[in-house]
Formats: sequence, structure tokens, C-alpha cells
Amino acid sequence: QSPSNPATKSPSNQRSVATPEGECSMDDLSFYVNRLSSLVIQMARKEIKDKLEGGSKCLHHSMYTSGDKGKTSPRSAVSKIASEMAHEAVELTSSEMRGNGEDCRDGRKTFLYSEMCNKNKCGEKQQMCPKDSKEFADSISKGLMVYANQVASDMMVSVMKTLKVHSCGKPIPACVVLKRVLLKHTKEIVSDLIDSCMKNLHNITGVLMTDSDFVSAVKRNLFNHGKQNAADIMEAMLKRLVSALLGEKKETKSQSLAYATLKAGTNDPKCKNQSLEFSAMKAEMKGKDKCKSKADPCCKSLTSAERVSEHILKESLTMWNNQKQGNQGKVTNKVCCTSKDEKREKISPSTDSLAKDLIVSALMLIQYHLTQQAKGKDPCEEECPGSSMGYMSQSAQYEKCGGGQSSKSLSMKHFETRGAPGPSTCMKENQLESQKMDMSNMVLSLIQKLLSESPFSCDELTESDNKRCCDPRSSKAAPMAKRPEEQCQDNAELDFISGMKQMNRQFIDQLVESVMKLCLIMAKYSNNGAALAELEEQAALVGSGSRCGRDAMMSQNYSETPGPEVIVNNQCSTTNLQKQLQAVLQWIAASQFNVPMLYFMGDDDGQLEKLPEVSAKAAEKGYSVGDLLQEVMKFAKERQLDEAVGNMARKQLLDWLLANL
Amino acid sequence: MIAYCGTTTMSDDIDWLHSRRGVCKVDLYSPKGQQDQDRKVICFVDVSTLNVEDKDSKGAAGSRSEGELNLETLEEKEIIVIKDTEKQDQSKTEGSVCLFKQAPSDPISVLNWLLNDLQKYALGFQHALSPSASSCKHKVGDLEGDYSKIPSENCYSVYADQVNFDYLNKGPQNLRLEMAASKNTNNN
Repeated sequence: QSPSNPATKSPSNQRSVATPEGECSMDDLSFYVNRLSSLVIQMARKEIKDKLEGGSKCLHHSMYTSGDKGKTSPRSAVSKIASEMAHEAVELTSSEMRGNGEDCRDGRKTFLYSEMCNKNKCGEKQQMCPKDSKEFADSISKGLMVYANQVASDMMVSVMKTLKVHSCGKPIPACVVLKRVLLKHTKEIVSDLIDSCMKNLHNITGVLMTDSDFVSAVKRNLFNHGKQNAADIMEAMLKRLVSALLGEKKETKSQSLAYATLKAGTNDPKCKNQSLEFSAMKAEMKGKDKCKSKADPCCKSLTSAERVSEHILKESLTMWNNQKQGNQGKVTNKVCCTSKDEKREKISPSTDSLAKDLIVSALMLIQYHLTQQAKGKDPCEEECPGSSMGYMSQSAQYEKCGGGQSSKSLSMKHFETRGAPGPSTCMKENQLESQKMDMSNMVLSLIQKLLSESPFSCDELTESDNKRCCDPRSSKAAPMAKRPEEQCQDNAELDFISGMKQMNRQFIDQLVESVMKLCLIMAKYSNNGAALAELEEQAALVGSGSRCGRDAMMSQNYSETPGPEVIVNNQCSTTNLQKQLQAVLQWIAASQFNVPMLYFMGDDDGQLEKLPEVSAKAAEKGYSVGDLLQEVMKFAKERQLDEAVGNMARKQLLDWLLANL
Repeated sequence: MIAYCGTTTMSDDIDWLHSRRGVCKVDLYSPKGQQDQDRKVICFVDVSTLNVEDKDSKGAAGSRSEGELNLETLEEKEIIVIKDTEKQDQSKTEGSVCLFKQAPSDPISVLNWLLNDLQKYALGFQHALSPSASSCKHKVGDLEGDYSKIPSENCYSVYADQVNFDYLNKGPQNLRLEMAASKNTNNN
């Protein structure tokens, strides 16, 4: 009801509102416009509904009645009806407006709308049951547009008809009225459109989701896309893994590249890439070995000791280089006067020589181990006279071949040397063996080169340290160091010295750890008892032969060195289980502290007689301290469970370990 | 007089469950088969299994328990390592006695009591295996009474010039420890 004129219910009465008196308010105007629009919409709805109900049997779906789900119906019928209705309405409105001689400002919209309707008419050609979903979607969107246009057109007609409204004796500008009316109706129109869209969308998706072909196609597409993406991701990850394992492949020309980098010292910019180059060298050897898989096959041909040796060598070289770089950087950055230079030189050579000794010790151990391994693993050496060249001589040959040759050519030479003169069967074995031992040879050769060089010669260790100050490699820093810069402060110098000490200490500690790990792993993985004994002797010789190495051995933490044999006497156990558990825990603790041999004293009741057997089994199966402790935990938990259920028939710990290790 | 010093607990930092160290060899001790070489004897003694009379009457450990060091008040996580600082010429065998109180085995948390015991044994090994002439060994009387002032540390080393173990006696109650104190100090 209009607030000012409740009797007005029809468009004809609306004109009476727009009296020349101009008493009609804006609210009244909006009310009438709204009313008109609602009437138009309701009429359209009714007309559509009537047509749908009285029309073809296929017309079950409409934009407003979507209750019949799942039935196939001609979706374009609705839009068609709507289009026809809208077209008729427009025609009528246009003719009416033309007849009334009004200025039709919405002519452009009407034109567009009519054009679209005509196009719709021509395009659909009275097809009541289209099967194509695309056509269906198009028809839906067109129908919505028709509806929107119809509503807008009706509104526009209403507005235009009420433009004669005056307010306070003045005519209200048409644009103002239009704007207000449109704003008033915007919400309703949009809401209506959204509602319609959602209903239609629901129908569409409901139908589609029940279509098994469509669903399977979607799944297949998704799966294909996902599979492709997963494959890409996996490939990328593998590439990264391989690059991480093998290092960036660069143009490595010789096996001695890493060594050359090391030899070049701190002045060589390649030092930064030393580890990469070493890895590249390894990768090249991998390619030579025809290992087609990416990372593992190369490593599979190596023993654990070799892998560790390789790792330690690389690590040592990197650390060595880093340390040198650190020295260089420190010296470059913190230029000091001559008297302070002396302080630096007092620190650096001693620690450097210590580090050198440690490296030499490690290298000699690795060399010895590889040599021993070559002797032990190459039975054809003696049987095949033509291929009797030992690894030492082979490596010597490698050295003769020179650092300029690629490792591939060296490898080929190695194959030829080993395979050519011998019998065919032996040759095959030799080739297989040689493939396996190529890495050993290369490492061995590299080590020998390193050891033969003067900077790593045991005899020249001290001299080289002293010479290092005058060495051309370090001469770059010297002029800077000798510059008389008086502004260098004492505090900076002290920081520098302490930093040097700290860095050298860390470096040496790491080296010591690496060396000792190597020794332990060599001892652990060595199958030959005699070789092990020799190795230990060799290690002792190396340790005693090297002044700094011996000092380092003395100064290092006992937990990192195989300590003395330990005899344990327990005086506190009461039960058998406690006694066994105590012994096992002590065994674990002793293992953590690298006790080589643990003896238990006072086993008069025979409770610990199985302990040696257990330890042998654990060592044989490669159990670590953590593994063993976890086994003990399992036992304890099982025992708790047994106790909880009242099961008294339990195994003792050592029996359990024997059965479960 | 016996010197002792508190030490840090390095074994706390060990991640036992994930330690990748290999296990060592184990054998039963047979005196006849052993050659004279560098060995260490570690005697683990649970003080809660010792009766008071023995403790009070036997050896330096007992005498200390009457005075400054009362073993009955020893906490579960504490361990006292009594070390012999002099190698005997005939055997080269160094000895250490690790006194500790065994923690009750908590039936709920297996890991806790296992690690607790393991840590004590580790402390024992750690201190018993460390060189006797380490910096931890202070001169006699330097740190007298200081051990009680370091409650956060749960291991003490007590150094004696000589420790004699009576291995022939069997059973925990019959363990006899004798420690010879330094000559140039007052002997309690």
C-alpha cells in the first residue's frame, strides 16, 4: 500500500500519482516503481509457469521450479519461453511507448535486448530437447540474461512512465529518479539472479555427477594430471638427490684435480669448489664404471671403509682448504703490524703442522687399508702372470700417466693392463674386480700423490710450516700484512688470535675425530685378523712416527680413542636379571666410550656366560649402541607385559637377546 | 687426606637411543689367560647393598662416610668414583671404584630407569677411564668439602694414591676397599 495513496494498485492509477501538483514524495515514487516491477515479475513468472505446465512433457525444469531432479528435460525450453515472453513484452512496451510519444531513453537497451532475443530465436530453431550440455549451459545463461533484461526493461518502462513526477513544483531530474529506483531494485534483482543461477547449477551438477562417464572422465583426467605432476616432482627430487650425492658435474680434467686445488692453496679461486671437484671426479669415475643407476651402484662396489675413506679424505681436504681460506681471510681483513705478525705466525704454523700430521696419519691409514684390501681381494693377481701388477704398481702407473689424463683414460689403461694378457676367464674376473676396485685405485693414487708431495711429506712437515711464511702461495697476504698500518688495535689482534686458536682447535678436533672414526671403521669392517693386527701396528707406527700426531693423540678426548681394556667387577646385583641387565648396560656404556674389550669379573654363578656370545652376535650383525639399547627396552617392556598378565615363564635377558638379535 | 672434585656430566649429552657407535667385544675375565698389559679395573658398588657396619669399618670410603661423605645420603643420580692415581709396577692396572645408589626400577617408564642406570654406568666409565693425571685431579685438600657445594653435578671423583680391591671376598657385603692417602697430607 502506498503511504499516500493506498488505493493505487494498478499501473493506470500510477499516472494519477504524478499529478501536476507534485505532492508525490520519493518514497511514493519508489513504492510505485517497485510495485510495478513486482507486478511485471509476477506476471512473467505466472506466464512462464503456465506455459511450462501446459506445454511439452519435457518441460520439467525451469529456472524457478527445480524440484524434478534427475530427469532429462529440454533445458532450453525455459529460456525459450522467457525469450518469447520478453520479446513480446518489449514489443508491446515499445509500441506503447512509441504510441505515447515518449522519449525513450532506454532505446539502446531495448534494442540490444531485442537483438539478443531474435538471435536466440534464430539459433535455437525450436529445438525443445537439446542434448549437448554446452548448448544447455548457453541456453541457461541466455535465459538468465533474457530474464534480467526483461526485468530491467520493465523497470525502465515504469520509470519512464513516472518521470512526470514533480517534487515541490520542480520536475525531478530523470537520472536522479532512475538512479534511486535502480538502487532500490538492485538487491532484489541480484538476489533473484543468484538464486536462479544456483538452482540451475545444482541441476547441472546433479545431472553431471550421476553421469558415470563424466565422473570417470574427470577422475581419469585428475589422475593423469596428478601422475604427471608426481612424476615431475619425483624426477626433480631425484635430480637434486643425485646432484647432492655426486656433486655438480664440472669439467674435471684429471684425477688430481682436487689435489691440484689443494696444492694451489689459498690463492687459487678454485678452492671454493674443491669439494665439488672432488665429487665431480667421483662422478666421472662412476660414469666410467658404467653404473647406469644414479647413485647407489657406484657406492655398492665400495666397501664401507672405502666410502668412509673417501668421505674423510674429502672432508679433510675441504676443512683444510677452508681453514686456509679462513687464515687468508683473517689476514686480509685484519692487517696488523709486523710485531703482531709474529704472534700470528707463532700460532698458525704449529696448529697447521698439527693438522698436517693428522691428515698425513689419516692418509697413510687409508693408503695402508686400501693396499691391504687390494692384496686380500685380488686372488687372480698371483694366478695370472700377465696381470700380476699390484695396486701399488698400478697406482704408480697411474702416476706415470700423469695428472693431465682423464680418469676415464686411466681407467681404460687399467682395464687393458689387467685384462689383456690373461686367460679369458681370468680376464673377466679381473675386469669385474677391477671395476669394483677402480675407486680404491683412484683414491689410493690420489693419496699417494698427496703423501709424496712436499707439503705433506712427513720429513718436511716442520720445514714446510716454516717455509709457509715465505711461500709464494701465501705471499699475497704478506705484503698486506707488512704494511705499516698503525691503526690496528690490540683488541682486534687479541680477537684474531683467539679466533685463530678456536678455529684451529675445531679443525684439529674434527680431523682427529675423522681419523679415529676411520681407524675404528677399518678395524670393524676388516675381515682379516692379520690385516687388522697389522693395521693396528701401522696405526701405532703412524702415531708414533708423527710428532704432532702423537701429541694430538695424547691430547684428544679419551672417548674418541679406543681406550684400555676394562675389567668390570659388579658388587651390587642381587637377582640374575639385575646382574644381566647391569652387565648389558655396562656393555652399552663401555661401547659408547670406545672401550675395545670389556671383561666381566666374578661370574661365579654363570649368569654372564652367554654375554660374549651375545656381544659376538651383536657385532656380527652390526648392532649399534642405540640398537642394542632399544632391544633391551623391548625386553623390559615384554617382561612388564608378562608380569602384568601373570606369566612367570620368562627368558632371561641374555637368552632373549640371543634369540632376538 | 683424599682429594675429590666435582666434574661435569658429559654423559647427559649422549643420545643413547640413537647412538650409532658399534658395540665392543665382551668376555669373561680369567686371570690366568690375561697378559700383563694396560688395563683398568672398575668396580661398581651399589652402596645401598652394603651394610652399615662394613661401610663404617672398612677402608677409606667408610671412613669418609662417617665424616664428610655420608654414603647413605648418596642420591640415586650421584656417583662417586674413587680412583687410584698410581700404577702399580707389577701389574700396571689402574683401579677405580664407582659408588652409587641404584635407582628403583620404575615399572611404568622403562626408558627412564634404563637411561638412569645407563647414565650412572657411563659416568663411572667416563671418570674411571679418564687419565688420573687429568686436570680434574686437584691437589690434596684443594677442594675439600666443595663437592657438597655443587649440587647440580652428580659425579665426584675421589683420588687416592692407591686402591686395593679384595676380589677374593664374594658378595657385596664383603667387599673391602682400602685406599692409601697421600703422604704429605693429614690422613683422616
